[in-house]
Amino acid sequence: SVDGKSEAVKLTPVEGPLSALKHGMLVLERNFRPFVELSGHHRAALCEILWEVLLDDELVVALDTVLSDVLAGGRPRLWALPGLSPGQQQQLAAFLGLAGLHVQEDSRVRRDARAPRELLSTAHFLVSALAEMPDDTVALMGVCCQLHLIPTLCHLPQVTSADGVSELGDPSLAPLSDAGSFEVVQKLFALSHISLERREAHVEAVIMKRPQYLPLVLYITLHGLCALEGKAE
Amino acid sequence: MFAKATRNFLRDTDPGGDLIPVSSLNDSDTLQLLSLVVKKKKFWCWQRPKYQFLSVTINDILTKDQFLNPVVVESDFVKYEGKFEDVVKGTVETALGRLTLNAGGLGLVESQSSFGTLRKQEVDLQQLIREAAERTINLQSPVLHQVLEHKNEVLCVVTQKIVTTQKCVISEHVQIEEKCGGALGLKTKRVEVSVSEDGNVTRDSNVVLEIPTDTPIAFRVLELYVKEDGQFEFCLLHEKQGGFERGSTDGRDHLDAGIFGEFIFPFVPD
Repeated sequence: SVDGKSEAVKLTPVEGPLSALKHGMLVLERNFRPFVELSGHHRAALCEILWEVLLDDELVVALDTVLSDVLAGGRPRLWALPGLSPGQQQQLAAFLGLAGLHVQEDSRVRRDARAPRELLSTAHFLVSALAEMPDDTVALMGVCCQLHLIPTLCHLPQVTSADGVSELGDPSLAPLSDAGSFEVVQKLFALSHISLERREAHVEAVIMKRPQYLPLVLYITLHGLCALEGKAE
Repeated sequence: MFAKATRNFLRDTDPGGDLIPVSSLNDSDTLQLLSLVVKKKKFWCWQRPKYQFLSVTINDILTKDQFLNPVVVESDFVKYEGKFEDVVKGTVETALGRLTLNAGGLGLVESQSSFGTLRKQEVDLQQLIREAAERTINLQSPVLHQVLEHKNEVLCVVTQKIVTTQKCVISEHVQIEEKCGGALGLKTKRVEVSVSEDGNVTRDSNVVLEIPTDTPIAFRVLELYVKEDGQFEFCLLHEKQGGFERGSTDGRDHLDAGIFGEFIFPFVPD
């Protein structure tokens, strides 16, 4: 509708405080609900393989290609993907298996009829965002996972004021007090066109000029990883 | 590795432009002017479209005896030498050093590229459009069957390509640095492109690709809008979308756009 379109225009990331994104956070949490509803074992396995995938940006792109093909009704072949080593193909197959797909002996990928369709499209939602992140961002995201920073970063827009300021005294932001962690996050945000500065007792988070979709893509991946880590409830 | 090198090249020379990086060396043979390419429409607004080469040209799908003979214009494109500093490396080392992770490492990329002198080959569009005006596409062509099956695919024609004029070497360097008494393994991965003067590779590399002269590294396409009777037109403006004249569908599943509305789902496959 016309109203819907104007609302969408208002929410497109534009230069300004990070708090502008907070209205969309509930939508993202809802979209990743299928991850949260997985059994603990299933979710942990998916999370573990995703951490491995995050260290290899070529694998992220390959995964996006396969999932897009399947959702478009195709039955892609893993060995038709250019430049993937056998090890990478194994990692790919492991992820696909956990996302509700089955890799046949001829390497064709098909849907597992027992797996919920929502799980597959949610996995694609996350992977498609990861695949669009700038070079190095995915690896930095992996570091943030290892530093257990993801829930903090998801929460940041919620506690950011209209001026872009959030107090480091807020217990939910405690991990950002560490200088090393902060530097990693600062670089991750900079690559996603968000400026993050620390000023004594607070941090200032501002979306830069012409951010395109990068802040949104960053927050989709953060919420996806948060849901997989089981921290979204 | 090749995909990363070509993507970096375009990020430097044509940011936000119409050129598309070639993602696989295997596509080099099939990437000729007037080749047909399938563009897969994106599911979500933040995605870049994906392209798949068909090993035929538009002449192979035209109704009998209607071949197009385009005029090809060739010119210098650019002499390209780029260095992409690894802007995150130092920061991460500092952070990891302090936090002493035991993780298996992380992949960071530093690229240093030189494809040397590049040439641009392009079809004379005015002449092509004039010549194509009376032509029709044979929709019964076997080549088109699979494209027509998928409703989110658009047929495109290659109208421009950027090719190398020298042999180049693309190499990948993977380095693992032990830090903090071996507690931390930091893996860095670099992709470099260099002009091969004498064919020798002197670098200590894990993977090396040598790409020959005349290898396309980027291309440009025009989308086709094909009517039910086989008549077609080139989509010259960004607002004009290609495709086949038929019904609609979309594949969003359960995902909720909510208050993002068309912010998340602005591009519905036709």
